[in-house]
Amino acid sequence: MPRIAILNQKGGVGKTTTAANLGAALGKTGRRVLLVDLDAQANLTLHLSAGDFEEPSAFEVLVDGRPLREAVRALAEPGLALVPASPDLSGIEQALSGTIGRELLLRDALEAYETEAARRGEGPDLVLLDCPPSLGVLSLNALAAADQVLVPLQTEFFALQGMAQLLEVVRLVARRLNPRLTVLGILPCLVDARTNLSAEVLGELREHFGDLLLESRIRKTVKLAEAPGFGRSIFAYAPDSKGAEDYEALARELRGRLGLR
Amino acid sequence: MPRIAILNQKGGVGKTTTAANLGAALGKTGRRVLLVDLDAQANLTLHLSAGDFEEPSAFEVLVDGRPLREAVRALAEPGLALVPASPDLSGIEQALSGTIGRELLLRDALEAYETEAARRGEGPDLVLLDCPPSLGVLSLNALAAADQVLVPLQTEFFALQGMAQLLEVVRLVARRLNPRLTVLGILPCLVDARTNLSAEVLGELREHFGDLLLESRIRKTVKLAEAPGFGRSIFAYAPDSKGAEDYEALARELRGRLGLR
Ligand SMILES: Nc1ncnc2c1ncn2[C@@H]1O[C@H](COP(=O)(O)OP(=O)(O)OP(=O)(O)O)[C@@H](O)[C@H]1O
Ligand SMILES: Nc1ncnc2c1ncn2[C@@H]1O[C@H](COP(=O)(O)OP(=O)(O)OP(=O)(O)O)[C@@H](O)[C@H]1O
Ligand SMILES: [Mg+2]
Ligand SMILES: [Mg+2]
Repeated sequence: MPRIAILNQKGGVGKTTTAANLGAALGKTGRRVLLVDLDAQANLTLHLSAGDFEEPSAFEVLVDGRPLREAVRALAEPGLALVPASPDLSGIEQALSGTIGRELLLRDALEAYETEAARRGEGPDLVLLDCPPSLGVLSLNALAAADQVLVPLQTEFFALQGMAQLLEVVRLVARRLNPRLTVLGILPCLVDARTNLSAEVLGELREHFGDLLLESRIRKTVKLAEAPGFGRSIFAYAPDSKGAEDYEALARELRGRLGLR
Repeated sequence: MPRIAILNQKGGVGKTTTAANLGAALGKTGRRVLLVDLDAQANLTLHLSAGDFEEPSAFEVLVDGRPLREAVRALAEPGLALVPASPDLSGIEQALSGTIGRELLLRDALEAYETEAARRGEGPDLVLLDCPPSLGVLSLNALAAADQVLVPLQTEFFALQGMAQLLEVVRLVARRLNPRLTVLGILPCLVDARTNLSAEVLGELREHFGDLLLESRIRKTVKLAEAPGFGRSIFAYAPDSKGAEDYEALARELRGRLGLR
């Protein structure tokens, strides 16, 4: 059962938008998708209108050891469930600083949840982990729990700079904490095909990272920025838009790469 | 001597672009501006092409107690000097977790630097602190060291959500660590006047935050995204562009609000 961490320490590149809409694209074809919001901003939680911040959230699962099943909420979108974030997550580094194996807490919580849910025949088919814009303890928990990393990026100058650091962290986590971790792909988001900058950066990415670069592109389109205001995925808000088309194509490409039917 | 923290935990809203170009706008009128890059991504350091990551950086100043003056580098842009970041900053939460007064390290380093520099008659006229997209120990150091907070934001749905949390953190820092801290203003960045979403969010901001909302607007323009690739500010890269105009206007408005001539 694939677990995908959606991560880039660069801010504002489309991580949350990808978690919400890739999740919805997979959910609407009958799969059960579990989303986990690991960002203190709780943007994914807000995006899919589960923003009441009732306990337990991801914070209580990681810090107090609450079972994950107590934090899972059903969502209006077909096939989706969510472990919400809460603003308390911004204090998690301090809260976990003395905890043994602090980077492995999410992995253990997910494994316990999946084992128990499988016994009842109702586990998720796929897990998506939305990460904050940093390489701190929450992102490390995601990398240690996941088997794949999806890296959204914006096709602008700062995108190239951060990739080397990110891939180095992935390599270290794979070596020390999670040997099955691999990079699923690099996903260009917010692509504005009219600018030279975008084309230049895409060229550099292809040169440096070769086939890690996915075929899919998520074009910049205001409908994707409007959907969170309505608490919906792009499929519920604007099913015939470019945004829906692009996330549909991404779901198809990743199903191929993951070997899902 | 004003010290301004440029902060928003939301990622990709224009913090680094504002630090570089507001700094350059003030520097070219004869002021001495010290920039401090507190983000492990080191985007400000790269933006102004000081990206060789030699020690000491902000990391050694905070963790090893190296004097700030050893980390300050002169830049090509007139009037600007920089304390560079380094990727080591991503491990700072762990490095400082047991340190007494860990949120006050930057304040003490800046005070020592300014006192000594003033004795030689060469201190900065203004300090700008570029923060990472989080409310962790680095941003708290910036808030404890600064007397003003400038909040760049993108006029999109997630912008409104984060403001309440950010203002609450500013209030707590002002009460417990830094009584002189106030909000200088909220700066709309990446503004695309053609979309309804932008106009809607601006309306909500004016309603909720009143005169905290600055008059200035930074319009979305590809030249601002191209300038970092050349290691220059917008004034060196495209002096007649909308981006240069907007940051010039911002520098004028803030000089008025700060009572600088
Ligand atoms: N393809 C797109 N077209 C237009 N707007 C987009 C697109 N993708 C994302 N956005 C908008 O851009 C902003 C940043 O996207 P998002 O919040 O998903 O990025 P993020 O990487 O999760 O940010 P953070 O680093 O803060 O977690 C949001 O306002 C979002 O609505
Ligand atoms: N007004 C603008 N017009 C066009 N592009 C812009 C503008 N301001 C910033 N950008 C670009 O948008 C991206 C995000 O901006 P920037 O890196 O300054 O944000 P940030 O808040 O510092 O991000 P982070 O949260 O990762 O530190 C960058 O690629 C930058 O070049
Ligand atoms: Mg996000
Ligand atoms: Mg930045």
